[in-house]
Amino acid sequence: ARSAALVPSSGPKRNRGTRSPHDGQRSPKFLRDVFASSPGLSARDDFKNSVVPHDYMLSIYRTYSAAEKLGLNASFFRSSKSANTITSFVDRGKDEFSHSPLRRQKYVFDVSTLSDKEELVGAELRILRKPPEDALSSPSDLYNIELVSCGSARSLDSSTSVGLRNARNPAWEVLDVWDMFKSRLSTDHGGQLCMELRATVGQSDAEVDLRSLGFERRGRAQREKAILVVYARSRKRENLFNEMRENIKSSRGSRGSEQDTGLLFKARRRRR
Amino acid sequence: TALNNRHGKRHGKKSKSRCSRKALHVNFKELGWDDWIIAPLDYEAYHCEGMCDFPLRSHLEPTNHAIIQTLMNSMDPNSTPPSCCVPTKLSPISILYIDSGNNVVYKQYEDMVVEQCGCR
Repeated sequence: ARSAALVPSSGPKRNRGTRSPHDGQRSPKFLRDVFASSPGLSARDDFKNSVVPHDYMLSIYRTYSAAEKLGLNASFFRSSKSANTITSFVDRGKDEFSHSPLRRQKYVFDVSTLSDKEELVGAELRILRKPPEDALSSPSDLYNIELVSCGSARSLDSSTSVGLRNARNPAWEVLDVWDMFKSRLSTDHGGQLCMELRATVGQSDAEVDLRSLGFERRGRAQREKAILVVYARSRKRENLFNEMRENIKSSRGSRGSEQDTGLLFKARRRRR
Repeated sequence: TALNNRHGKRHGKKSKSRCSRKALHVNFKELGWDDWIIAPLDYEAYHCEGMCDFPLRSHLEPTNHAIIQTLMNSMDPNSTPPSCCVPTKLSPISILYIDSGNNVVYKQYEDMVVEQCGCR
């Protein structure tokens, strides 16, 4: 038996959180472990295969289901912010491919599927920093990475800054975007959350090339992409049929061809 | 004395066993839910089955009403059926699934596993 990866309460502060790439991210063997109790994974539906669950979400699932077996409730863990629903949105952005330095990197997430029946309790952006061999190393070795709402001329409200010590090692940077998220909720942005990443070194305000710090998007595997993680607590007992109904609706929408409709009919009959 | 009442009969054979928790393995693949549930693909849910007949055992935690109903049934089976063998304690499970926006979601669902059965 492997101990559940429970985050100790004295763990690193959320917005300073540079994690080693293995914290919460497991090797492929971990994937087999997680699904060991669920045979037939290889026969997964094509629709589902197109979505590769992020290692962080698998780690969340494994930790909290192991805790359940110990009789603990997921919402007891500080890292879950007393949430019982955690939704991940994988970064689908692309950097403009050019040789000019990448001063700002835009992250846009469509969060319109978040249920308004749930109380949101936290949000964070997790970005894996993979420094190139010739990584920059400033004498102070202290870089500041900041997230600002798109269109902000400077790091205005709800910017998050994280010191990057030893910028040479790969690490998951965890940026708390809860304030930005709340301000977006208050002013309707139609389900879009847009943030810009920028980095400065030491006390200067000059923006550094993000590629040299390891934020290049090109060539990343699905599980190395940045994810926005939103924590929510459902006020009433979650009803399984909500999701089932949602999925029937969305599979009806996404499948058009005759063959698929046949599948849909079969799937619907099976579900009934 | 509890009389032999009609309610024990099921599929032609008498189910003598007292109210207790029995196995119920749930396979989401057989339910046709494996195209949106990532994990677990199966789990042990258990179910409650058996007789709530007189005298009721204390571990079945009967309500006062169930005690009265059981007494009434044991005196006159035609007056009322015996009380019911139902879950009295349930626990949650975690599910990792794909939502309608193709996002991976972790959710804890309450009342998914029977921990205890009792007469109500």
